Parts: sequence; C-alpha cells; structure tokens
Amino acid sequence: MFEARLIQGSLLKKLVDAIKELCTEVNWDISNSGINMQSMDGSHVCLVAFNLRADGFDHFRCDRPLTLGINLGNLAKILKCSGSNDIITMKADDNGDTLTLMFESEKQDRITDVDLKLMSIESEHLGIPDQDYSAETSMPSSEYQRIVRDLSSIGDTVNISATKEGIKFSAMGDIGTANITLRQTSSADKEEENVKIEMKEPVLLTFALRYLNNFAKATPLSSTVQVFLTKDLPVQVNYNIQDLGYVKYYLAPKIEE
Amino acid sequence: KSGQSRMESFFQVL
Repeated sequence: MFEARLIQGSLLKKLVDAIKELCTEVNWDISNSGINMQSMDGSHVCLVAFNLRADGFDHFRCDRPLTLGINLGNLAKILKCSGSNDIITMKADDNGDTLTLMFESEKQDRITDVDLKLMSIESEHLGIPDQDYSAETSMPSSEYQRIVRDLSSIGDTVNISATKEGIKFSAMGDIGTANITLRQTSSADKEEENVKIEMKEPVLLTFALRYLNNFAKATPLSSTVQVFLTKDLPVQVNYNIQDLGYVKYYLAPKIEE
Repeated sequence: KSGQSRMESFFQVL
C-alpha cells in the first residue's frame, strides 16, 4: 500500500493548481523514493514534471511501486475542501481504484476524507538528458511572473536572449514593442532576491507567452525560479519546493519555417 | 514566419 502524510498540506494544493491547466489526466508514479509525474500538455508543446521526495513527507510508505492515474481537475476540486493549514494524508491500496485523501485541521478537531476515483491513462514518457545550458538565470519568482504578464499585453510571443548585457525579454505586437532586460544583481538583502546569470554562450530563442504565463502559476511554491536556455532546445523553468522537491516546465521553442 | 515546435522534436519518446 501507499500512504503519505504532509503537514504542510497546502503545498499539494499549490502544486496541483500550478499544473492542472496544462495537464488534465496524468500518471503519478509512486515508489519508496517519492512521487514523480511527467506529462505533456494536450498539444505536446510543453512538458511538466514534478518530484516530491519521500523524505519531504512526515510519513511516507510505499510497499511496491504504483502508478496512480489521476484527473487533476477532479483532484483540485477535492483539494478545495482542505483548509490552508490542514495536514493532508494520501492513501491507496496496491490494487485499488481510488486515492483516499484525508484533511486534518491543525488542532485535529475536524477530519475530512474523500475518495478520488482513479483512471487508467495511456501516457508517453520522454527521456530528457542532462544538458549543457547556454545560459542559466535565477531570479525571484515574482519577477518572472511580472515579466511574462507584462509582455503578454504587448504580444503573443517573446524573444529571450542571453548576452553579456544580461537576459533580455522582447515582445512585439500590433500596438508596439517592449524589451525588459535583467542584469545580474548582488545588492539585495536576501540572497533569493538577487538575479544571477551564468552565461556560457550567447543564445536567442522564441517562445509562446501563453505557456510561460501558465508556468508562473507555480509562483506560490517558491520564492525563486531558474530559467535554463539552451541553443535550439526547449527552455526549462524550474521551481524548487523547499525541503520537498521540484516542479519543472519545458517549453518547445518557436522555429523559423 | 515562425512556427511552434513540439516536444517530441527534441526529446526521445521512451
């Protein structure tokens, strides 16, 4: 059987909210090392992956590897029944067709349990090799959220370029053009408020802003985000979930036809 | 004119 207890249950709610619009039906792979998911969106333009480590849970038990087919929209509806300070426990039997979720209030004076019906889902798994990035940028997640939101009011696509000047985001639309350049900083009070840029080679890639905006739904999970740009490859946008794991998004670039 | 590429163009389906 599988059983996992998370004191900070709101993280699970935030994670599901961060991915449910891109992927609706997904497989969660459970093993004694934790919970993993990898899924492409319906149009196969982007890929979402998360990892929740077993040691990030307050209690984690998995007797043998399980695949749970989950409708994320339905899971999100169920998680709406949990309070923001609730402790969440998930349980599934080895051959069961439901995932049981239990929400306990902080004082443990209110307990909700809900069974979510599981599904059988056919999904493709992509092998993503370790890559040598052209440029790696770490920035406050609120900064990333603001850039992609602001540029969405100018156009549908963004050119992202890394040069010795910094990282430049440029959007072009019917009403005009906009450029936002981020330079490396070191003066912020907290380390995570700084922008860090590590560039190995200049790179320029074009992406659909709609997806980059969707990735910003993970902002509540982490104060920082890492953006990896690689020549002629999908951009990778990483949010580390403190003491628990990560959610990563990959977006295929727009290419000249 | 630029077109949208798909994930399978970059990573192998296992």
